Amino acid sequence: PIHKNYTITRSTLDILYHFAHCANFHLIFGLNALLRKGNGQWDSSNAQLLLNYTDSQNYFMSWELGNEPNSFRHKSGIFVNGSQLGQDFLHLRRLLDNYTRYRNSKLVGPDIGQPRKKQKHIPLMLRSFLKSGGKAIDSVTWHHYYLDGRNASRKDFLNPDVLDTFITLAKEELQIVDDTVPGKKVWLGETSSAYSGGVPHVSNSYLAGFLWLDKLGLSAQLGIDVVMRQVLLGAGSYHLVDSNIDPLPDYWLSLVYKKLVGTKVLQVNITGEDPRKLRVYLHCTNEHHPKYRDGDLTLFALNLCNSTKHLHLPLSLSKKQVDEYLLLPHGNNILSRSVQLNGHVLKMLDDETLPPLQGRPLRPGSRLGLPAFSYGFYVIQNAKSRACL
Amino acid sequence: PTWEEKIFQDLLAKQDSANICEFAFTPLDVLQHLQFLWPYQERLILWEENK
Repeated sequence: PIHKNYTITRSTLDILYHFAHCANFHLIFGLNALLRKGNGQWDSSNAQLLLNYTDSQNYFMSWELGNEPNSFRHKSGIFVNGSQLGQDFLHLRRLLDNYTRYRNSKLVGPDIGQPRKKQKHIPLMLRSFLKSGGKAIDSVTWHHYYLDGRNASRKDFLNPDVLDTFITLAKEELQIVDDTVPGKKVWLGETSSAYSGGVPHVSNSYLAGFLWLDKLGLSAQLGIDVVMRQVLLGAGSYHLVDSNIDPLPDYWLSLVYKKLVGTKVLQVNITGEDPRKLRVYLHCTNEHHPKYRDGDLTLFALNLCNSTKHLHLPLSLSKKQVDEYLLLPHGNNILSRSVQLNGHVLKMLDDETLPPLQGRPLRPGSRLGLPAFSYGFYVIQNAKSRACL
Repeated sequence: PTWEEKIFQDLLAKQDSANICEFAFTPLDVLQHLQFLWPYQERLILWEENK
C-alpha cells in the first residue's frame, strides 16, 4: 500500500459540491471501492454514511464506485475481479434506490484503464464486469491516454499514427460493450494527452491541442457522448488552468469548441490530401450560439503538415458566408502557453470575465487556409443542412 | 474539517443560501496558506501518479 489514508470530511464535500453547483457542473462522486469485507464483497457502510449526509443536504449528484479497478492489486494489494465488481455495482444501485433523491441519479463505471499491449486482463475484466453488473450502470466509463508523460516527445503530438491509436482502442471498448450490454452509452471518464502528469512544457502548450481536438472529433464520430478531461487544475502539465487560474491553450480550445460545435455529427471526406495529416470533422453548429441559426455547419480541421493547406468547400456550400476561428500559438512558438484567435491573444478580461470569441468573416467563395501545424474552426452560415434543421 | 475548511464552512454558514454562488471572498491568510501548501501537494500528487 503506497497511498496514505485520506479522510474526506463533510466540509470537503460541502465545498466541492458548492464549487460544482455554482459553476453549473453536475458532480459525479467516486465512492471508495476498496473497503471490503472478509469474503471480498464491497463494504458499503461508509458509502451509506456519505449518502445519508449528501441526502440530508439536498445534494443532487451522480456516482461512481472505484477508479481503474484493473490496477487495484498493483496500487493497494487488493484484487477484485470483474464479476465481483459487477455485483458491487448492483449492490450500490440497490442502495441508491433506497433514497428518493438518488433513485434516478446516474451510476457510471467501472472507469477502467485502457488496454495495453501486455495487459490482456483489462478487456477480460471489463467484459466480466459488464456481464455481471452491466444493468446497474447508466454509462460505461473508460480512461484513455495516448502517451507516457515520462518518455513522450513533442513529435508524438503531431504524429498521425499516435492520433489514430485512439480509434483502435475506442473500437475495442465499443465492441466489448456491444457484445455484453448492447445499446449502453460509452463515456470517456478520464482522459488527457499523457499519463504521469502529462509531458512537461508540452501538455500545457498550443501543441497539446492537436491530441485534444482530434480526440473530441473522433469521440463524437464514434458515438462517445461525454469526454471528461484530466484535469481542470492540478499537478503536472496537462491542466486546463494554471496555478494562478489563468487559462492555458487547451482551455481556450475547449471553450471555442463548446461555443461553436453542436452535438450532431456529420460525415465529411476530403480529397487531394492525406486525410490522416489534414484531419477534418463536421458537426451541426451549436444551436445555443446567439449568432448562428439552425442548419448552420461547423467544420473543424487540424493541419499536421509542415506547409499551409487550403480546403475548398463542395460546390453546394462554396458561396456561403463562412466565419473563421483560427487558433495559432502566440509568438509563432508551437510550445507557447498563449494562444491567438484570429490574431488576437486570448486572455481573461478580469478575474471572472472571458473575452469575446469573435469569428473573422471570409469572403464568400474563399478557400479555408490552415497554416502549417495549426487548427481552426469554420462556421458555414445559412448552410440549411437538413440534418441540422 | 481542516483549518482552512473550517474557515470556509463558517463563511458559507453566514451566507444567505439563495445567494451562495455570489460568495467570492477568500480570506487572505487562507489563500496564502493554500499557496504555501501547493508546491508540496503538487509533488505528492505527481509522485503518486508516477507510482
